[in-house]
Amino acid sequence: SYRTVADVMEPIPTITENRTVRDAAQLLVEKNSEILAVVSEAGDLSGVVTEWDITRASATACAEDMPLPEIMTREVITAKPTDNILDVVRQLEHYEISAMPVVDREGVLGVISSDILARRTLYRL
Amino acid sequence: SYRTVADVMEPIPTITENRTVRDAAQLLVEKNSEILAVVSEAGDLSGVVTEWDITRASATACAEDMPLPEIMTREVITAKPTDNILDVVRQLEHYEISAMPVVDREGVLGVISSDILARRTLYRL
Ligand SMILES: C[S@@+](CC[C@H](N)C(=O)[O-])C[C@H]1O[C@@H](n2cnc3c(N)ncnc32)[C@H](O)[C@@H]1O
Ligand SMILES: C[S@@+](CC[C@H](N)C(=O)[O-])C[C@H]1O[C@@H](n2cnc3c(N)ncnc32)[C@H](O)[C@@H]1O
Repeated sequence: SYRTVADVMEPIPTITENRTVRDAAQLLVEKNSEILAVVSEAGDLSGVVTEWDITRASATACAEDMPLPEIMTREVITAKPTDNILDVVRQLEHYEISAMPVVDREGVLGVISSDILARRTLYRL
Repeated sequence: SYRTVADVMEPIPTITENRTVRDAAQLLVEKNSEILAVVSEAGDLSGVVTEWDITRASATACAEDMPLPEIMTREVITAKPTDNILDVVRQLEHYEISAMPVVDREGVLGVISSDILARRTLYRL
């Protein structure tokens, strides 16, 4: 049975800050992911981009050439590989988000999301 | 305790077929919804649009003026108000979707989604 994030997390696609909204949209579609980890040149997590951010950009203007720092969320809510998955569920609900990058001191390890949790734990009813 | 879709469904924003990707993006943001029901002039459900469709449109080109029939999904997977919510959970998982419009013979009544189910049922652990 699944207890911690490390048991169920999956790979997360990453993209560098100098890319555009269109690059992000292409990567989300190509990897069939709902979230991207945005990384700085040094490789550190600098933000996240989800379909929501792409949608919000599309609501205002032709945003495809806009650089990612203009749409990404910089205050990233992350999980640790040792976190208990029930705590993750409550956090996702509390922040009204669907996914969190999983990080440790070495960097980004993967993603944990309500989709993954639904598929692998709570929906095995 | 919750048993059927009717117990937990919520309103779904609707948009007419003659609108554009940008209109859809604006409505999704304004209503803080992940899905729109697209309706014909007669008021019948003709498709759905989600952030995924907007993201996919943004991956190819400046799609903001594109009319909705070009990006919407026409084969809509729907739920009935009398459906059992566990069956809904399995259907969402089976089709890899997050939400379904709820319909009866009179038309679109609302939406049921994994978010709603998480908030109101399975995550009350
Ligand atoms: C409030 S959520 C609601 C919609 C959707 N379910 C989602 O998670 O994208 C949308 C916003 O939350 C941000 N977001 C998503 N996951 C995040 C995370 N792990 N940390 C910080 N912000 C996050 C996105 O960048 C987006 O701006
Ligand atoms: C395969 S899902 C995966 C991403 C996301 N969780 C979602 O539901 O949009 C994305 C596609 O499914 C379609 N879709 C979403 N809900 C649907 C529904 N109730 N019936 C038919 N298609 C649906 C969307 O229009 C989009 O093209």
